[in-house]
Amino acid sequence: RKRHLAALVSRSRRKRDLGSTGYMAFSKMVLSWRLIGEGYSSQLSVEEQRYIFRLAFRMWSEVSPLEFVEDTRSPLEDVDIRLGFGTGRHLGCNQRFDGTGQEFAHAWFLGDIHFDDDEHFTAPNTGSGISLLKVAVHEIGHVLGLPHIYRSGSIMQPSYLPQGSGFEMDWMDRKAIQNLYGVCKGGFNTVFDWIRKERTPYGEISIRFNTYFMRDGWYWLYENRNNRTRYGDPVTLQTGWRGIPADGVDAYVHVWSRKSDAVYFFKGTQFWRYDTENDKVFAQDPGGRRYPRLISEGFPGLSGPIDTAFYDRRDSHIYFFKNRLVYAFNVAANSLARGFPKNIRDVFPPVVSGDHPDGNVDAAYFSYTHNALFLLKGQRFWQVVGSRDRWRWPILPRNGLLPHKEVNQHWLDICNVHPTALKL
Amino acid sequence: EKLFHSRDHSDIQTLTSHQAQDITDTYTAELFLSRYGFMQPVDWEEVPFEDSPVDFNDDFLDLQAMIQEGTPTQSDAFISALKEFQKVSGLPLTGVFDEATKLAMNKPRCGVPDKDSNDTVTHSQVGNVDTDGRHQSETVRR
Repeated sequence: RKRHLAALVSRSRRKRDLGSTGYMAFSKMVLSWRLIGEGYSSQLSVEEQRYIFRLAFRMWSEVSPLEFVEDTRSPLEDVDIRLGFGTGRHLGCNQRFDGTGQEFAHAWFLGDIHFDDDEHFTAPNTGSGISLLKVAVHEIGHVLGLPHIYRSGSIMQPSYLPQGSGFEMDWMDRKAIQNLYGVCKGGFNTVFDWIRKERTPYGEISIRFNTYFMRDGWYWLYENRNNRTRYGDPVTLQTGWRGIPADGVDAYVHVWSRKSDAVYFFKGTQFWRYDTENDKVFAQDPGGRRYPRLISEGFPGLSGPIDTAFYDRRDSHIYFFKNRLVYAFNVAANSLARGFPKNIRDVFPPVVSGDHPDGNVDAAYFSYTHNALFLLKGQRFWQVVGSRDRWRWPILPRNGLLPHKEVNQHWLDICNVHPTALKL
Repeated sequence: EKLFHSRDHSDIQTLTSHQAQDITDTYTAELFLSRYGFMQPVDWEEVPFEDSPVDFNDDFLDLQAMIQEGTPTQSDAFISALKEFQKVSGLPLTGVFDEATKLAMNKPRCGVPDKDSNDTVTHSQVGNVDTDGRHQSETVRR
């Protein structure tokens, strides 16, 4: 059985291929993996082992464009990454394990990972033993093309260091894998800063915010101070935002003034108001009308679907974007502002001729971190000229759009995972 | 099963025969350095399978035998390899198999060689990444 396994695997082993780029990596972005049946550990349940490997692969997905899917059905030679445990001579491998101590695992570029089952592998956050998660993440790094890295804190250090609580991929490890596979890209349905009111120990109200990016049925919390997403994201919309459409939204608006504090989500021709106290959508509005409601009813003069929207606290208007038009909605008057809709270029003129999204904007995002409004479309964004910008450069047009930049170079590592990895 | 009595298996008794050989002297240290590519880079990708004509363990055993028979190895090569290991391990570059070096060598570690003859991208070449992931021409020295 070992020789048969070795023959199966050796046929599919790919030689290193520098290709034209001069570096070595998988050429596809969705990779399959399997914990082979002959290679289960005797120390953890099979389900525990598979869970840990799912988590390990997901951790690489969270920082790179790669996605991993567990494949338990295809012929073994069709599986991209094969994992197994063994002792001494194992799994048809020519590299013997040495018993307890020293070598705990090894891996080959583009294929196999073997773990020495004479080591005391343990589940995450277990005090003693060797963290299987940490070892798996390290070995997967080799399979993906990373060598050992002699930097304190790197997951690719050759020696094992006991896992502290909250072991995660650090900045340089992210850049190392992105050096091989590129950065994460993609558009978003909406981006917003969620305002929270908290009471300090002294009884005072403090205003805090968190930044959220939403794409289809997933979302990420973006930690601006750390230039990355929250560890473990993305999460399904249903997990964090109860009652809004599971497959995604078009827009988020927070109407925040002295008289009003209301959060709305928009999708298609409908909208919902969100109950921030109870963390779910309201069942009905104050007038007894059930949500979702039609946009055309809640915002006279406007009809869905819309591309995106934002609330401008300067003039207490909601700006809705729909194709090439912008609708300014006067919240107090509950009607469209005079003269609207207008062409987006008239409302947000380009600072540099020709550098403009020209409509069909994905998201309009006011960032409290940057104190600026951004329009996002695809992988690009345009910052809207603010009052400070105009004070410094009076020649800039009001609400002008500064030259575009790339979303993935401003908000980093907002990466998809394979849908099967959303719930481990 | 492996015999245990504690709930968390922390008392698992391991047989001596399954214990990895500790690095205790210059002989075993030289084996270590050779195994992980510090003496010379290892062609790791040619190692893998039982039917492969390349047998990493046979080459390794040849080195063991050579050392055991007293065939003089290149001591300069050993010192140089030792210093390289000390350097990447953040140890003082004594070139001597001292306690700190012995401790570092006996830590649990990955079996992949540190010096692979196929490596073209090393930790010292992490540079700027453009949006297509291409490695830009400027390298960054650590």
